[in-house]
Amino acid sequence: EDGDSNKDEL
Amino acid sequence: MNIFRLAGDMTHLASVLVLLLKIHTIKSCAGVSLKTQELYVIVFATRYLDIFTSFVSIYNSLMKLIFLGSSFSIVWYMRYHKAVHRTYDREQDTFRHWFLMLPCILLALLIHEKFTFFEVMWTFSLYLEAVAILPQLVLLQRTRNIDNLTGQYIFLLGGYRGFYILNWIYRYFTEPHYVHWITWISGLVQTLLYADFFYYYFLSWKNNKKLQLPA
Repeated sequence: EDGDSNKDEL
Repeated sequence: MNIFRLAGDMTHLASVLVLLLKIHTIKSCAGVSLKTQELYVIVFATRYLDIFTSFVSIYNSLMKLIFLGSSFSIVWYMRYHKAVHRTYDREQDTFRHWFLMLPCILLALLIHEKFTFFEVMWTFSLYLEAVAILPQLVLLQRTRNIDNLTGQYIFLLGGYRGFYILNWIYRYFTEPHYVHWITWISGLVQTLLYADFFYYYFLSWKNNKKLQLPA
Protein backbone atom coordinates (compact mmCIF):
# COMPACT_ATOMS: atom_id res chain seq x y z
CA GLU A 1 0.00 0.00 0.00
CA ASP A 2 1.36 3.48 -0.79
CA GLY A 3 1.61 5.59 2.34
CA ASP A 4 -0.62 8.44 1.37
CA SER A 5 -3.76 6.39 0.86
CA ASN A 6 -5.87 4.71 3.51
CA LYS A 7 -8.55 3.51 1.11
CA ASP A 8 -6.94 0.09 1.40
CA GLU A 9 -8.50 -0.16 4.85
CA LEU A 10 -11.97 -1.47 5.53
CA MET B 1 -1.53 -5.26 5.84
CA ASN B 2 -0.24 -5.55 9.41
CA ILE B 3 -1.15 -7.75 12.34
CA PHE B 4 -3.08 -4.97 14.07
CA ARG B 5 -5.30 -4.32 11.06
CA LEU B 6 -5.85 -8.07 10.52
CA ALA B 7 -6.76 -8.45 14.22
CA GLY B 8 -9.10 -5.48 13.84
CA ASP B 9 -10.83 -6.90 10.78
CA MET B 10 -11.16 -10.34 12.37
CA THR B 11 -12.60 -8.80 15.55
CA HIS B 12 -15.03 -6.80 13.46
CA LEU B 13 -15.99 -9.92 11.52
CA ALA B 14 -16.46 -11.81 14.79
CA SER B 15 -18.79 -9.10 16.11
CA VAL B 16 -21.16 -9.32 13.12
CA LEU B 17 -21.02 -13.12 13.16
CA VAL B 18 -21.88 -13.20 16.89
CA LEU B 19 -24.89 -10.98 16.23
CA LEU B 20 -26.00 -12.97 13.18
CA LEU B 21 -25.54 -16.19 15.18
CA LYS B 22 -27.69 -14.85 18.01
CA ILE B 23 -30.46 -13.65 15.70
CA HIS B 24 -30.39 -16.69 13.38
CA THR B 25 -30.11 -19.49 15.95
CA ILE B 26 -32.19 -18.31 18.91
CA LYS B 27 -34.42 -16.13 16.66
CA SER B 28 -34.15 -13.24 19.09
CA CYS B 29 -32.92 -9.68 18.80
CA ALA B 30 -33.79 -8.69 22.37
CA GLY B 31 -31.51 -5.93 23.55
CA VAL B 32 -30.27 -5.19 20.04
CA SER B 33 -30.87 -1.71 18.64
CA LEU B 34 -32.31 -1.74 15.13
CA LYS B 35 -31.32 1.92 14.83
CA THR B 36 -27.64 1.06 15.28
CA GLN B 37 -27.93 -1.74 12.73
CA GLU B 38 -29.55 0.59 10.22
CA LEU B 39 -26.80 3.13 10.77
CA TYR B 40 -24.23 0.42 10.07
CA VAL B 41 -25.95 -0.42 6.78
CA ILE B 42 -25.54 3.23 5.81
CA VAL B 43 -21.94 3.26 7.06
CA PHE B 44 -20.99 0.30 4.85
CA ALA B 45 -23.07 1.47 1.88
CA THR B 46 -21.35 4.86 1.86
CA ARG B 47 -17.93 3.46 2.81
CA TYR B 48 -17.80 0.83 0.06
CA LEU B 49 -19.22 2.82 -2.87
CA ASP B 50 -15.97 2.14 -4.71
CA ILE B 51 -16.30 -1.63 -4.30
CA PHE B 52 -16.71 -2.11 -8.06
CA THR B 53 -14.43 0.69 -9.22
CA SER B 54 -11.29 0.30 -7.15
CA PHE B 55 -9.80 -3.16 -6.51
CA VAL B 56 -7.33 -3.39 -3.63
CA SER B 57 -7.16 -7.15 -2.99
CA ILE B 58 -9.33 -10.25 -2.89
CA TYR B 59 -9.33 -10.00 0.89
CA ASN B 60 -10.47 -6.37 0.79
CA SER B 61 -13.32 -7.03 -1.66
CA LEU B 62 -14.40 -10.20 0.15
CA MET B 63 -14.54 -8.47 3.54
CA LYS B 64 -16.51 -5.57 2.06
CA LEU B 65 -19.09 -7.99 0.68
CA ILE B 66 -19.30 -9.80 4.03
CA PHE B 67 -19.82 -6.57 5.98
CA LEU B 68 -22.40 -5.29 3.49
CA GLY B 69 -24.21 -8.63 3.37
CA SER B 70 -24.23 -9.19 7.13
CA SER B 71 -25.42 -5.69 8.02
CA PHE B 72 -28.22 -5.85 5.44
CA SER B 73 -29.33 -9.29 6.58
CA ILE B 74 -29.34 -8.26 10.26
CA VAL B 75 -31.63 -5.33 9.44
CA TRP B 76 -33.79 -7.60 7.25
CA TYR B 77 -34.11 -10.14 10.08
CA MET B 78 -35.02 -7.49 12.64
CA ARG B 79 -37.54 -5.78 10.36
CA TYR B 80 -39.19 -8.55 8.37
CA HIS B 81 -38.59 -11.92 10.03
CA LYS B 82 -41.74 -12.50 12.11
CA ALA B 83 -40.21 -14.45 14.97
CA VAL B 84 -37.23 -12.10 15.31
CA HIS B 85 -39.23 -8.94 14.82
CA ARG B 86 -41.47 -9.96 17.73
CA THR B 87 -38.49 -9.84 20.09
CA TYR B 88 -37.51 -6.32 19.06
CA ASP B 89 -38.39 -3.82 21.80
CA ARG B 90 -39.45 -0.87 19.68
CA GLU B 91 -40.60 1.18 22.68
CA GLN B 92 -37.11 1.30 24.16
CA ASP B 93 -35.16 1.69 20.92
CA THR B 94 -36.24 5.25 20.28
CA PHE B 95 -32.96 7.07 19.57
CA ARG B 96 -33.59 9.54 16.73
CA HIS B 97 -30.73 8.15 14.66
CA TRP B 98 -31.55 10.24 11.61
CA PHE B 99 -30.52 13.24 13.75
CA LEU B 100 -27.10 11.62 14.05
CA MET B 101 -26.74 11.54 10.28
CA LEU B 102 -27.34 15.25 9.72
CA PRO B 103 -24.32 16.57 11.67
CA CYS B 104 -22.17 13.81 10.13
CA ILE B 105 -23.08 14.82 6.57
CA LEU B 106 -22.58 18.51 7.38
CA LEU B 107 -19.22 17.80 9.00
CA ALA B 108 -18.20 15.66 6.01
CA LEU B 109 -19.06 18.56 3.70
CA LEU B 110 -16.91 20.87 5.83
CA ILE B 111 -13.98 18.64 6.83
CA HIS B 112 -12.64 16.12 4.31
CA GLU B 113 -9.38 15.32 2.55
CA LYS B 114 -10.68 15.98 -0.99
CA PHE B 115 -13.95 17.55 -2.09
CA THR B 116 -15.12 14.75 -4.36
CA PHE B 117 -18.37 12.79 -4.09
CA PHE B 118 -16.56 9.56 -3.12
CA GLU B 119 -14.32 11.26 -0.57
CA VAL B 120 -17.18 13.16 1.09
CA MET B 121 -19.31 9.99 1.26
CA TRP B 122 -16.36 8.04 2.61
CA THR B 123 -15.70 10.75 5.25
CA PHE B 124 -19.41 10.81 6.12
CA SER B 125 -19.25 7.05 6.71
CA LEU B 126 -16.28 7.52 9.05
CA TYR B 127 -18.08 10.14 11.13
CA LEU B 128 -21.29 8.10 11.16
CA GLU B 129 -19.49 4.94 12.22
CA ALA B 130 -18.01 6.82 15.17
CA VAL B 131 -21.48 7.55 16.58
CA ALA B 132 -23.44 4.59 15.18
CA ILE B 133 -23.20 2.69 18.47
CA LEU B 134 -25.03 5.42 20.44
CA PRO B 135 -28.58 4.06 19.95
CA GLN B 136 -27.32 0.66 21.09
CA LEU B 137 -25.62 2.07 24.20
CA VAL B 138 -28.73 4.12 25.04
CA LEU B 139 -30.86 0.98 24.68
CA LEU B 140 -28.53 -0.87 27.05
CA GLN B 141 -28.84 1.89 29.64
CA ARG B 142 -32.60 1.53 29.46
CA THR B 143 -32.84 -2.24 29.49
CA ARG B 144 -30.05 -2.32 32.12
CA ASN B 145 -28.74 -5.89 32.04
CA ILE B 146 -27.88 -7.49 28.72
CA ASP B 147 -27.46 -11.07 27.56
CA ASN B 148 -24.01 -12.48 26.89
CA LEU B 149 -24.20 -12.50 23.10
CA THR B 150 -25.20 -8.84 22.90
CA GLY B 151 -22.46 -7.96 25.39
CA GLN B 152 -19.90 -9.88 23.34
CA TYR B 153 -21.15 -8.20 20.17
CA ILE B 154 -20.57 -4.73 21.60
CA PHE B 155 -17.26 -5.70 23.17
CA LEU B 156 -15.92 -7.02 19.84
CA LEU B 157 -17.35 -4.09 17.91
CA GLY B 158 -15.57 -1.66 20.22
CA GLY B 159 -12.38 -3.73 20.22
CA TYR B 160 -11.97 -3.71 16.43
CA ARG B 161 -11.56 0.06 16.28
CA GLY B 162 -9.04 -0.20 19.14
CA PHE B 163 -6.95 -2.55 17.00
CA TYR B 164 -7.29 -0.11 14.11
CA ILE B 165 -5.79 2.63 16.28
CA LEU B 166 -2.74 0.40 16.81
CA ASN B 167 -2.71 -0.17 13.04
CA TRP B 168 -2.67 3.59 12.39
CA ILE B 169 0.17 4.10 14.86
CA TYR B 170 2.13 1.27 13.20
CA ARG B 171 1.52 2.66 9.69
CA TYR B 172 2.44 6.18 10.83
CA PHE B 173 5.86 4.92 11.93
CA THR B 174 6.46 2.53 9.04
CA GLU B 175 5.02 4.33 6.01
CA PRO B 176 6.33 7.77 5.00
CA HIS B 177 3.69 10.50 4.93
CA TYR B 178 0.90 8.21 6.11
CA VAL B 179 -1.06 10.94 7.92
CA HIS B 180 -4.87 10.82 8.12
CA TRP B 181 -6.11 13.00 10.96
CA ILE B 182 -9.79 12.61 10.02
CA THR B 183 -9.59 8.82 10.20
CA TRP B 184 -7.55 8.88 13.39
CA ILE B 185 -9.72 11.33 15.31
CA SER B 186 -13.06 9.74 14.34
CA GLY B 187 -11.62 6.31 15.16
CA LEU B 188 -10.44 7.56 18.55
CA VAL B 189 -13.83 9.17 19.33
CA GLN B 190 -15.52 5.91 18.34
CA THR B 191 -13.36 3.84 20.68
CA LEU B 192 -13.77 6.31 23.56
CA LEU B 193 -17.56 6.07 23.26
CA TYR B 194 -17.23 2.40 24.22
CA ALA B 195 -14.94 3.21 27.15
CA ASP B 196 -17.59 3.12 29.89
CA PHE B 197 -19.15 0.00 28.39
CA PHE B 198 -15.73 -1.68 28.41
CA TYR B 199 -15.33 -0.67 32.06
CA TYR B 200 -18.59 -2.31 33.16
CA TYR B 201 -18.00 -5.28 30.84
CA PHE B 202 -14.61 -5.88 32.44
CA LEU B 203 -16.06 -5.49 35.96
CA SER B 204 -18.80 -8.04 35.26
CA TRP B 205 -16.24 -10.40 33.73
CA LYS B 206 -13.85 -9.97 36.73
CA ASN B 207 -16.58 -10.48 39.34
CA ASN B 208 -18.05 -13.18 37.14
CA LYS B 209 -21.54 -11.77 37.41
CA LYS B 210 -24.16 -10.68 34.91
CA LEU B 211 -23.35 -7.43 33.12
CA GLN B 212 -25.38 -4.69 34.80
CA LEU B 213 -25.09 -1.12 33.57
CA PRO B 214 -25.81 1.60 36.13
CA ALA B 215 -29.10 3.46 35.76
